[in-house]
Amino acid sequence: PPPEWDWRKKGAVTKVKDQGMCGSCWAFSVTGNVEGQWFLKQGTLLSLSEQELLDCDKVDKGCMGGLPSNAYSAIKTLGGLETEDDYSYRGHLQTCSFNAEKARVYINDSVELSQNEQKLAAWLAEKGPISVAINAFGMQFYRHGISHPLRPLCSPWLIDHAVLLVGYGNRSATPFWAIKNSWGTDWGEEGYYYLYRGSGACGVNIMASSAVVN
Amino acid sequence: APAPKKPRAAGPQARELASPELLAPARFALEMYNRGRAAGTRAALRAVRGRVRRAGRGSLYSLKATLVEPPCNDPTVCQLPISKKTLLCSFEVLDELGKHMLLRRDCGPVDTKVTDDTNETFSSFLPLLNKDPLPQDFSVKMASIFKEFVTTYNRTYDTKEEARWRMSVFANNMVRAQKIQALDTGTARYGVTKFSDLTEEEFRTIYLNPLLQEEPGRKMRLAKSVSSL
Repeated sequence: PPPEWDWRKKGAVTKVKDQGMCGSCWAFSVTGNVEGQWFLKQGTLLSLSEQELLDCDKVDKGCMGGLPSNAYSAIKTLGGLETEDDYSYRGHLQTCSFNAEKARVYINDSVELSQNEQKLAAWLAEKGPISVAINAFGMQFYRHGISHPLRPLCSPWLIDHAVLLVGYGNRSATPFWAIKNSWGTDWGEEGYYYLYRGSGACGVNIMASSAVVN
Repeated sequence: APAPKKPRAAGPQARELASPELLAPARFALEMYNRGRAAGTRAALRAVRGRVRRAGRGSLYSLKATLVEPPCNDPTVCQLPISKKTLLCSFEVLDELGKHMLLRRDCGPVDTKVTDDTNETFSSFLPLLNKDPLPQDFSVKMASIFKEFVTTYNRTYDTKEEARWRMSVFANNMVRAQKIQALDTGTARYGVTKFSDLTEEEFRTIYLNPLLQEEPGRKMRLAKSVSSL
């Protein structure tokens, strides 16, 4: 992979969103990935609806949590995603009001990505932002800088938060992943979290996936 | 309460106390533990021991208390066998001029091997940090930081009691953030965030996604790595 990459600089990432008091990180992680895939294949950056997933993905559990793999499947089954403007985020479960005629984005498939961070970086640089899930240890109090908790405290087996890898690089020789979070811009570095790259910190490499847009 | 032990050498400002001196902070900790519970469902204090560090106008009590939960009286919700549950709790109570604040609360059943969560892990990693004396104006500074937090993040609390409880959660969280900071090997800085007045449990319940580790999800095909495309 190139030594550094940042999809934000290439216009593939929408502004940081806020999931509010709702465990809907899985929906934000997936829409972020689909936004990136659609941009790379179609050349248009659209902000997509998480509320549609909350309301209409019946396999996942809305604010109680969900899985990206199920969400991709729901997007395929429903027939696409509406935009944020057409199906706005409310942060709580509502009756599904998806309108197929308003769907602006479609996916063809979804794939699981390698657990090798080098390969993930290579994939990201070529193919776009990646949906991942991590152990959120310490994130309640994270302000800025590259987070690298001791491994026993941030076990890869206790994954509890889904986010979006949008880039990677090095800061003063410390390798990092640039991670788009969904807790608003008044958290972290303007809504972004920086995590140590190369040691599987907090399980960042365990559950990487992406939608496929043909 | 068990007989007071001989004071141990634990630094110039820490000393083990006889039980009567621990009663006020222990009762306060118990009151906090039972907060929101109806009469008849509250835990009782069976034994307490601990030590104190004094600094300036404040005293920090580190307590080990045994609590007894009352037997379950509602047959529709009781788990069998119906018995009293004994808990071993660690409390840290700050007392400044007679005003108490609960900084830490870890409880677990006495008969389980692992009694608690990450706070215990921190304690085992950081025995020295726990013995550091508190700054003289600890609670004054904390109140000032909390006030700034409330303004910055537009927090409103329904009652004074709620505000006091949130401040004690906030203070506890600042200690937690400091410990996380000490255990981070990167360049990250931890401290006050918009989530600083939430307990760890509240934060997990509201913002995190336990399904990610609990459910296998739909199987997806493995992507080809870019080098082999």
